[in-house]
Amino acid sequence: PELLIKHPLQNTWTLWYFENDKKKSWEENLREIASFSTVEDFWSLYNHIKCASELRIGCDYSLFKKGIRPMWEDESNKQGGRWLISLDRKQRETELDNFWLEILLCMIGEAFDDHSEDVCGAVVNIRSKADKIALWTSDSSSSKSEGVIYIGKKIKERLKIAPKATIGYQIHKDTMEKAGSVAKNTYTV
Amino acid sequence: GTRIVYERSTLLNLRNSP
Repeated sequence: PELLIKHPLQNTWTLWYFENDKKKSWEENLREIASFSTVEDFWSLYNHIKCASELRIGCDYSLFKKGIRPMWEDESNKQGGRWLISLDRKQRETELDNFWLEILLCMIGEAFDDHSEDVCGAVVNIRSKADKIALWTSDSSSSKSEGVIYIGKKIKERLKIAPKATIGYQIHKDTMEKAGSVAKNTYTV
Repeated sequence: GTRIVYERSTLLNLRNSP
């Protein structure tokens, strides 16, 4: 039975891919690839696709709960924000793929306990200056701060980020307003 | 309610499942 029955996930997840074709709009460049709801189907997909570090500059992978589009405008993301991890060029070779896989395993494995409900998805951006991995949550208000902080601490723990290093949480509304420059951190851990 | 939680090691062990 262990080999015959797939292991169900708490949520169904959808993988998205973004490739920057300047002739098309941002939304047209965002493509839904596949959804899965078991551990085996996650691995079938993950084992089949390029690692994030092999993507061309300007490309993204996103993994979001089914029904949530990987954009600020989605109902589930509008009031939310993201924990952001920036990586330098050296880290693309050494850490990027490990970090991205770890974030995926946290999400599909529901590693954030009761606060897993607040997780929307995660995005990895491959860029010339700095790659970014971000975990998006649905509610950045102070009433949800405990959950946001819990998620941030769990990310640090699972990614083995040094205690002295900090990661920041940015509200999407701030990121939208500051397009092109750095949004402020509402929380840090 | 209940939630389906998987430890990291469990997920990794299933990576090469047939």
